[in-house]
Amino acid sequence: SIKQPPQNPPPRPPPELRRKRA
Amino acid sequence: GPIMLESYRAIADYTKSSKYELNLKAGDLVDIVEKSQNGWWFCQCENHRGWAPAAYLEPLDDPNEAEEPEPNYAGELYKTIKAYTAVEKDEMTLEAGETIEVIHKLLDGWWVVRKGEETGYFPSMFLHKTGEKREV
Repeated sequence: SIKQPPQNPPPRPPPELRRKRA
Repeated sequence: GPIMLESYRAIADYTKSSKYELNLKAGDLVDIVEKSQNGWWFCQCENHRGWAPAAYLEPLDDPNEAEEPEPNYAGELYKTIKAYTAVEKDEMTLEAGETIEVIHKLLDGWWVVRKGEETGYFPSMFLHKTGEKREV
């Protein structure tokens, strides 16, 4: 089904775009 | 009543790596249909629907993402259900069946985990909650 999510971990964002993290 | 979907903006280009994903161009607006904890969100963009990495999306309304949970330094026990080998320096390499503590559940699906003295990012998709209490 199209609602089946991908089986691989999602990519991490490029470092300069990473969200602020505590 | 009508279903209100949250709108997000792509912060970078993303090229899909499997069939049911969406290609994104920086600046694209997408509506979120479902937010999966593993960091893949089901989105629609004009006539296209598919999964996109949450890490590439920012909310239109609140760029600081108030919904992001705070870290929990006490940790919650999880078991790895699949092995993962670190690709980047800040990630953790773990075998399947290891018990670790989750200290920060990030929306992009990469959680901060602790094992002994070591901490690092690990894909939440490969974790399963044990339901046990941590020994103090």
